[in-house]
Amino acid sequence: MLEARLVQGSMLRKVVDAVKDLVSDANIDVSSSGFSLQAMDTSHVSLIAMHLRADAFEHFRCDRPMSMGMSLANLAKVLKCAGSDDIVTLKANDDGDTVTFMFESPKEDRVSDFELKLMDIDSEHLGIPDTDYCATVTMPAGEYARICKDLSSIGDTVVISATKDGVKFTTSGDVGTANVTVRQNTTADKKEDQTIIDLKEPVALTFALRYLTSFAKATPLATHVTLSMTRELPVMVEYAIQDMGHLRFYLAPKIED
Amino acid sequence: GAKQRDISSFFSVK
Repeated sequence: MLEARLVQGSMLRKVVDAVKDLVSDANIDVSSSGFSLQAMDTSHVSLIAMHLRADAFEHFRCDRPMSMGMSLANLAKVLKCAGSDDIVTLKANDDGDTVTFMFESPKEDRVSDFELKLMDIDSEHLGIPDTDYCATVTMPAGEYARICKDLSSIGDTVVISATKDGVKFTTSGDVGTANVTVRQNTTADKKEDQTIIDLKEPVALTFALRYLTSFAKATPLATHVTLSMTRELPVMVEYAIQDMGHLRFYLAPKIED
Repeated sequence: GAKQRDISSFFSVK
């Protein structure tokens, strides 16, 4: 049996809204450690890895691990019915084919419940090794979203190069070329405006902008996003889900044959 | 030009 009560229920909607355009159906795996989701997009170019820790929940009971397969579009429809400040409680039986979402208003004057049908989904689970990244940049999430949007209007692919001078995003297309350089800024008055670059070795990688732009749908989750890069390996784009977990996107680079 | 790699080629199947 599963029972999980999340005071900040809107976090769930933000996570689902961030990934539902990349992945249509996914298993949400639940165990005593919490909720996790791992899924590749249909083109197998990117991988989503989400984890919400059990201690993020006010109440968490999971008697045995279970995989809840669901349509993320349908899950998004259900979560959209929750008020932005509602407390969300999930309940499911071990061998059931549904999961119930209960939404409670903060003043406890409105309670609703929605039962969502589960589905069987075959999914490959990939092992993601810990990587020593050459370059890690933590920047305001809004700035990342803006760079992706601006460059997408010019080109389809972006070269992200990290050097001691900063992190440069370069694209080109029919219109011409565009470069945006982000430099370390740890003196900004507001912490949410700060950019931190940790460079061990210079690295440059090429990516499809379409995916990087899609990842920016997670912007409402966090003030900052962290990009981690190593030569010839996928970039990891990570949004912290407050102190409750993380949403990570891995994007395979484009590599010369 | 550069070729798009498949993400699963970077990670092992569990």
